[in-house]
Amino acid sequence: YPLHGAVSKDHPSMEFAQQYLEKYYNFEKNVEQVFRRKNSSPVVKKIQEMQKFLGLEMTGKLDSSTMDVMLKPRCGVPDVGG
Amino acid sequence: FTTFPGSPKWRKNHLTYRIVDYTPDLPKESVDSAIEKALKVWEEVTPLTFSRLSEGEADIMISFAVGEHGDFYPFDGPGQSLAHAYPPGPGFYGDAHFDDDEKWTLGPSGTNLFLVAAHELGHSLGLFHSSNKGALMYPVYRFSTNPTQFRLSQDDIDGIQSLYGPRPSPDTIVVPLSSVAPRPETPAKCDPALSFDAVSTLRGELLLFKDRYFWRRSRWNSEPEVHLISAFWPSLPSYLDAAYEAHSKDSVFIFKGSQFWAVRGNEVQAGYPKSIHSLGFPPSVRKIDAAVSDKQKKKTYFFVEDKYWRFNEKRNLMDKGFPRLIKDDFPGVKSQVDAVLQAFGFFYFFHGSSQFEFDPNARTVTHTLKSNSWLMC
Repeated sequence: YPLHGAVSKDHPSMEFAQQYLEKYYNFEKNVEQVFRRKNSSPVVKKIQEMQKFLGLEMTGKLDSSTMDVMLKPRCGVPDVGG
Repeated sequence: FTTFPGSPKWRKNHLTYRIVDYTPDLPKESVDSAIEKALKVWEEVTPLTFSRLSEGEADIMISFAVGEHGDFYPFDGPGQSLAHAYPPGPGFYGDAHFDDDEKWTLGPSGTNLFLVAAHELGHSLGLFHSSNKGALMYPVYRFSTNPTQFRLSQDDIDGIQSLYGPRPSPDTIVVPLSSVAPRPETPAKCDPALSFDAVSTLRGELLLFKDRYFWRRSRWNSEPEVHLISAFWPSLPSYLDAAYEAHSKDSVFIFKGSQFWAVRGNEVQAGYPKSIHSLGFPPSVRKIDAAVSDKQKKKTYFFVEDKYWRFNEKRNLMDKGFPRLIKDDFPGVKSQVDAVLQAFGFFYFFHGSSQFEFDPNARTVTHTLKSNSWLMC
């Protein structure tokens, strides 16, 4: 599944999104390796998991509505386990 | 809604909380009041009750901090993470931490302390996040309603009641609608179903406590006034258990849970709250239902379920030979007394919306009245 620029490593918000997913969705720390592999989609899945939880369209992309919600102040307790 | 993995919950219904430190953004009283209101949100839909400690270890320790604050979950400066809290349990579990890099406010600007506290205390009671956008436990902050009109969503109520069940008192019906039934701001004094939490005299006046309010009846103004308890005594809790005036000490003693406070006029005396067990109650007694002090005899009667104790105000000791059964010495008076008052040589026992006038000489109930008869209803 090619990362159609959805979350390509150089996406301007990728670093912020990575921190967000790690902090609130129990995303692994080694996201760098994940991006090197051609067919990896865990980060897309994680974004979809977050979008589902927050009631957003599950595009798997860091679209503006997703970024809007991620940039809003929130509770520091994670949304997923951990 | 979701609960934490394993659904941890408190194994008792009466919890203590302590505000360990304060934010410079708000006056202390405003923080106290916001936290008390946030706890009441959950108190109104569960059997849980809360009392505040001013020192020592409480179940829920509330504090403000910035950055790294000793729990490996550092705050992140202004914005994003506003606060966090831990599920029920010993030590730091149950505690709630607020990021003091936020601008804490009481209104829509900045970050509203009441709304965030109500959410975090949901965690302290065992609720995890909800994916329901209208729920208090939704993780993303939004100032959707003015705190004075705040209502829990049904999702929040279902979640907290899945852990603790509904509020037990028979006169409260859990509303199965999309939000908790709006509570009247002040209880209606002539509601025929009105009951009281506690009743006491105070320097010739009469105080009748209910929820967060009390009516005050004085000799020169037969029309009773209604006030917030916190308006006179900010540090006192509401939803009291009992109150009585020790005339020889010119003090009113206020009871809630396993604690009590001494009040002289408008002043809460230093060194309180104290534990009720310092009066001589056995550890099995977790709260008292009602109390009244006999002015002449200088003896105070404490009523707990179907028994009562007698306390010697001169010697500050519980009399020997107690507890005794209420029915043995106050024939016609039922257990679970809400409040007791001594007036005109009689004892008035309050049970729900009724009160029983008891003649201690004839040792019999002489009249049955409506509880709110003292409010000119």
